[in-house]
Amino acid sequence: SQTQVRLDSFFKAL
Amino acid sequence: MFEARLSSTLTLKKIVDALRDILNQSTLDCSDTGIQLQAMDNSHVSLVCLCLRSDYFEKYKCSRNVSLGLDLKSLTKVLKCANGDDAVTIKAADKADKIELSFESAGKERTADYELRLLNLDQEHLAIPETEYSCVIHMPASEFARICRDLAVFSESVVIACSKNCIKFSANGEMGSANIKLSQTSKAEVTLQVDEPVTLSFAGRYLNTFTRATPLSEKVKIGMAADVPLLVEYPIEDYGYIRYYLAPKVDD
Repeated sequence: SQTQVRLDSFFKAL
Repeated sequence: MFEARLSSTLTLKKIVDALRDILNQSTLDCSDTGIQLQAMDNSHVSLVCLCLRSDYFEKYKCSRNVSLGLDLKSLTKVLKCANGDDAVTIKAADKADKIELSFESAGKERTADYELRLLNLDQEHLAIPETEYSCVIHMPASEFARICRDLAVFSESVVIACSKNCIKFSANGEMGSANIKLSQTSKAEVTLQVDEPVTLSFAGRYLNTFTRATPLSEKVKIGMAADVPLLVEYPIEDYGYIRYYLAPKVDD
């Protein structure tokens, strides 16, 4: 099965 | 003071349509170079960026930077009051708590003014790193929309596999499976620039949401690289774009 990754782990908050 | 005029309300309707399935509310950042919007969906899986340069507008004036917090449902309701071929002028004073939208009919015999209350949104901005995509695909936006729609019937997940020769979209579910392959065409409707083959899995419902931008653009650009979010970009003529980013699904 697969897990949906969140974008926060790729793009950092400014 | 911010003031921007578009000769056709239809364009603005299309832009809002491309945003409102992902976002309920968002902040439009206006500066003298143009307008920008960046926001994630509630689940933080996808992100949309809108960029429109000031020269896209028939008239554009922004004496100081303003951030306009908009409720997209309310904005849609106001835009429904206008005809597509009406010209639209958006105005906001500095530190305003509302914007004014004025619609002028093509023959200038009818004008209609609406005020829309602004929201004070606490919105975080994300730094999107410059990415060298190992696969860059250009294809007709309508073809991408059709593929996303057709695959959604089969499965929640869509696998996109891009190699030198073709891009393959697959969905596999209880009902059965679907595989759609596109090769580069001689007429350059589909182009593939591939440094490294990439295969990634994505939630189909987000891809379908992105295709709401199809009426804005003939072409769509897709960028893929291993272990980074998918890029789906719809150019808005030569003046800007709507970019969507989608985090991949990973194997447990």
